[in-house]
Amino acid sequence: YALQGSRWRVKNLTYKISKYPSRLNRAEVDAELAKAFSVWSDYTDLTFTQKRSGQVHIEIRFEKGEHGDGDPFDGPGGTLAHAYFPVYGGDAHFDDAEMWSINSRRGTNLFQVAAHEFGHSLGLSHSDVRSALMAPFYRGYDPAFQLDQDDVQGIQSLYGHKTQTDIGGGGGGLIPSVPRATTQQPSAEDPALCADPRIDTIFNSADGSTFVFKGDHYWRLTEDGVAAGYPRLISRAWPGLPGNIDAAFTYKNGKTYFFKGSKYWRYNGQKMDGDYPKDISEGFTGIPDNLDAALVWSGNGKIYFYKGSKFWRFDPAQRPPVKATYPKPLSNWDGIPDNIDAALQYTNGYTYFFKGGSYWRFNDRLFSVDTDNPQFPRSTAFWWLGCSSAPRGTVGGNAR
Amino acid sequence: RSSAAPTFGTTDKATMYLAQYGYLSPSVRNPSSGHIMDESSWRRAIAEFQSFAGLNATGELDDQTNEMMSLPRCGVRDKVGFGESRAKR
Repeated sequence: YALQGSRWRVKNLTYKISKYPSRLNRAEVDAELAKAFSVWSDYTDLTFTQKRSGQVHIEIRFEKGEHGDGDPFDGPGGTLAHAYFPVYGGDAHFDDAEMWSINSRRGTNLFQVAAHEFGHSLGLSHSDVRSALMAPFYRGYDPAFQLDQDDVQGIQSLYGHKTQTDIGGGGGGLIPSVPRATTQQPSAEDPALCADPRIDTIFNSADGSTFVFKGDHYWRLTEDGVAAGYPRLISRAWPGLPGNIDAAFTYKNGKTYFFKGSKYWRYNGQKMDGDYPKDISEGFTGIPDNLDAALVWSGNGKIYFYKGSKFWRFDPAQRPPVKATYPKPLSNWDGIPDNIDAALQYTNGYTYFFKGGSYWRFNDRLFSVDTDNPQFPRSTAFWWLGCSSAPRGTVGGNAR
Repeated sequence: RSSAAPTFGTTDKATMYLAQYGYLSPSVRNPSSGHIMDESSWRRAIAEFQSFAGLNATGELDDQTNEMMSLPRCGVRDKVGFGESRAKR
């Protein structure tokens, strides 16, 4: 990555679209440009709020030929757009002679070019990493677009990592914290997932995002549903990782471990962290194959594995890591059923168990399923996957 | 005047491209300077572009380089900021 040399001093930025493209629906353009901004807010504390008028940080215009800044556009092809670094105002101009398109292989993809130009508006220069979004050349429509690590490092060197904020309340005596919604983008609803909300596994990544795996696909969760633009292919985001994962968790070392059958993989972010897969029996002595679920329990920071009607406790610092007194009956976890699908210590400090279309919130202090209204188990579809037609209750966020 | 207009071949196009995206001094885009440029700066500019674009940095304006120059792209210069020789941190 390369930095131009300037950046915004504030993180809550505003933008307005002063001139829309002549051939696209305005509401669709609003949504695509919001999505383009969220490419950068996903990894930083930047927020982008659209205004319809008045002073903003970033002004966006679709123009043809000479348009007043001495750098005329050149018609279809060639230069697609350009933008100004923060020190020069941060505005972004797009060549309205291009065939801008949305979610289509025809024409030029508006989302990808806009995300690139907004990188300039935030202070990034062109990168010589060919797979980077900030490489200067348009590489065609990519339906499974992902920000390259080069771009993530670049934007975080300007605006820091995405941090978590405390918003107070919550049980179990722990300080709850929930990632703050960073763009005004509403969550999406995935009809297929709502129709069958059973999941393979659910885990938090090191940067605080929460992911759900099912089959070959994954979804990133927002505070009250799944993020727009999903599902995506697991193999594209975690190269080398198969689908149909049994269990996953992120440990204190920031590495994420995935389990399937008799094997496990270790990733650092979305990069495989060495030569994997390895045998579970080799890396997690005493833990069986074909797991149901795994989590790092907030009560003592140790790793718990679940299978059938039993559970194991794994302490990396101990020899052997699994005591002879394990496995123990899962019924020790009062109120949690056998044969669960997934388990998670969520970012609010609570521990959750999932099975079929239902989930339970566990009270670590009382060591039993929490009591609340509505009772547990609740509908995973409504509370976690944003399925509005699923059984109701109080809405999302910490109330999960 | 029309007979004096330069024929706009690939070299001229490449010169404009290299000047537009920061590999050559913008002054070469000014017709009044008559596109006067020494060989070494031209070859260096081509090699810098080739290196930035992930091509072999030969300094020769070959087909692959021309093809890369014809791709649709962003209008912001590739070389910006201070200390150009340290463009990547």
